[in-house]
Amino acid sequence: PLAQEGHDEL
Amino acid sequence: NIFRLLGDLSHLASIFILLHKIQTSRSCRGISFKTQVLYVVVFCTRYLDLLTFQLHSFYNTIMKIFFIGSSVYILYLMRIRFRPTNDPSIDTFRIEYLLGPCAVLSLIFNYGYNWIEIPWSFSIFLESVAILPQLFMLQRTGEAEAITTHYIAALGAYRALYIPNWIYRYLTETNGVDAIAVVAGIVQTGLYVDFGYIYFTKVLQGQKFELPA
Repeated sequence: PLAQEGHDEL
Repeated sequence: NIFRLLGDLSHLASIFILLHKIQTSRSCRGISFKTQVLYVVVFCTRYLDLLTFQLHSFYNTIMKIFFIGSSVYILYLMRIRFRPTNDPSIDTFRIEYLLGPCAVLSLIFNYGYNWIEIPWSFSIFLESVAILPQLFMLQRTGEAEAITTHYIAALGAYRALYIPNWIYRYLTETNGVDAIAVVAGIVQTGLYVDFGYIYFTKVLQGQKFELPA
């Protein structure tokens, strides 16, 4: 999931 | 992607509209101080990753610093600079009822039990309801200056644009979906629907923003 790569949305 | 970019620009625009409103009218009348406090809490808890210096991109970092800085500056304007124009007696939404449930939700739904992920999740839930004191105040007064409604509309547009952004990302990326952000985001956008309807049918037709009696 996105979370594992860090949150890339603001 | 274009939706994400337009969404972020709309968010930036909303902040500039608010600053413009306060500075040109030298008044923060009609603006909920509580909503602005909640936005400071949202930004400070969401962007804790700034402290790790493992930054995602230049764009994200600049935007994060801007959002924290501008939201704190707005509190300064409301509480110190233009304090006499701020009327707490109509800003009566109980934010404890928002903070508590968001804290509980963030402990249940998060991407990891640590000092970045739990506050991040909390900030996502809190942002989704942070506009409520402002909408509540609007409902109590029953009318608003046009510029205040432009501010809320720009925030609503920012949230609405994040939805096609997620659809686009779902179709073009293999990372999967950020379920917490998407569910909270859809709820948040829903809160603007009622306001948006009146904004489109009245303010954009040149009429005053007035709630039906």
